Amino acid sequence: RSGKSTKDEL
Amino acid sequence: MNIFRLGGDLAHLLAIIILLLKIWTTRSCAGISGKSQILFALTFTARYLDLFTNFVSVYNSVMKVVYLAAAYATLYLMYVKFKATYDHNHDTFRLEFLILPAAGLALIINHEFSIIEVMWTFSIYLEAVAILPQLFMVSKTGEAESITSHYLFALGSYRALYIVNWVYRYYSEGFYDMIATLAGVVQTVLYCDFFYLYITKVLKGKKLQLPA
Repeated sequence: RSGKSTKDEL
Repeated sequence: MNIFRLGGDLAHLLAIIILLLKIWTTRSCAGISGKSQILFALTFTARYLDLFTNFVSVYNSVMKVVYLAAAYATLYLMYVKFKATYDHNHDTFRLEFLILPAAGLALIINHEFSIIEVMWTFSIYLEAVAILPQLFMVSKTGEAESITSHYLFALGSYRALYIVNWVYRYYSEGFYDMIATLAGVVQTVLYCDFFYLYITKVLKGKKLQLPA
């Protein structure tokens, strides 16, 4: 899921 | 990490530092919307709930702490230390008109219906509109100090650079996040008329005057 990997961004 | 995202983070950091310096050195928060600053503090709080549970990198954690500390320091300066200089009369945007729709939308459109994910989504939607009270205040006062317009330019550039980062990440690693991207586009579009005025006026040494 794309949402999860956003979490490496501020 | 890529140069677009790093550039975006540095532009964001620059904006926050410009604002703190402006308030601290002039000992005044005239022309600054306290309501937008409340929304930014709310945005970072909702987004960085995983500060202690999800370690990404030293850089990531340090920046999160800096953003949170700066946001609350700005609120302290505006609502406590230099409270007398806060321009209540022109900072009248109704926050509930921004917070409630962002919260409602986050409950409906999100990547996963979990507390952390919904709070993250809420922070994304809220950040997209958080500058509205500030832009509204500038339009009401009809002008902005040049330092304030530099602040807004850096702040607007940060998410514009993030959009470039998302395009880059899509082509380089197939990563995309429609929620963050669409909200980022909305957030950046809100600055467009300001960007135009900034480039055509402020960079020519004129004061930022909004057409009355």
